Amino acid sequence: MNVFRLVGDLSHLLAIIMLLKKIWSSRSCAGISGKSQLLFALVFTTRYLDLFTSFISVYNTSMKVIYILCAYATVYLIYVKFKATYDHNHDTFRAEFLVVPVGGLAFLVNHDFTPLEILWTFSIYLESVAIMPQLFMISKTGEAESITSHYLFCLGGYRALYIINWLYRFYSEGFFDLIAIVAGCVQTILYCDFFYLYITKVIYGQKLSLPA
Amino acid sequence: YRQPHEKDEL
Repeated sequence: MNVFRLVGDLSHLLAIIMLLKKIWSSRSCAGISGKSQLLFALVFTTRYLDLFTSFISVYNTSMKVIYILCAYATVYLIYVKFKATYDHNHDTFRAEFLVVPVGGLAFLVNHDFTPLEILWTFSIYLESVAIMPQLFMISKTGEAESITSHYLFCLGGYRALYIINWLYRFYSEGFFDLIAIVAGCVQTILYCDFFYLYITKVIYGQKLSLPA
Repeated sequence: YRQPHEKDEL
C-alpha cells in the first residue's frame, strides 16, 4: 500500500458517497446516468467475488463491501426510490454496446482461463468504459450540476492516482499487471476532456456547460 | 508477473 493508492481509493470512496448524498438530500437523481451506475454495480459485483475465496486485509475487505453496498444503494435510489426524477429520456447510451464487446474481450485476453479470473478481467474492462453513459448524457443535455462535476472529478482523480501507484509499484516492487494498466489508462483518457472543462469552468464558479 | 490470486488492489 502506498500513498497514491490510498488517496486514490479514498477519492473513489468520496466520489461514490458524494453521489449518494447528492441524490439523497436533493431527493432527485436528475442528470445522473442510471446506466453508468448499473454498470458500476456490475463491475464491483464481478470483481469482488474473491471476497469469498481470499482474504487480503481488513482494509481490502471492508472497502470492497462498502463499494458494493454503495453501488447497489445508488442503483436503488435511481431506479426505485426516486424513479420519478430519473432522466431516462437523456440516458440513451446503449449499455449492451459496452457489455457485450467487453465480455468477449475478457474471454479472449485474460491472465487465466478460469471463471473467477474471466469475471475479474470483465470487471476491469467494464470499469474502464462504464462512465460513458454518464459522459454521453452530459454531452446530450450540454451541462452538469456542479456536484455531478465534483463526482466525475473525484472518479477521474482516483484513476489518475492509480496510474501513479502503478508507476511507483513498478519501480519499487517490479510489480505490474498489464490488463489493469491498459484498461486504467483507457479509463483515465476518457476523463481528460472532462478534466479540461472542469478546470476551466467549475473551478471558476460556473456550471459545467459545453460550448454550443 | 503477478499471480491471478494476488489481487490486492481495489
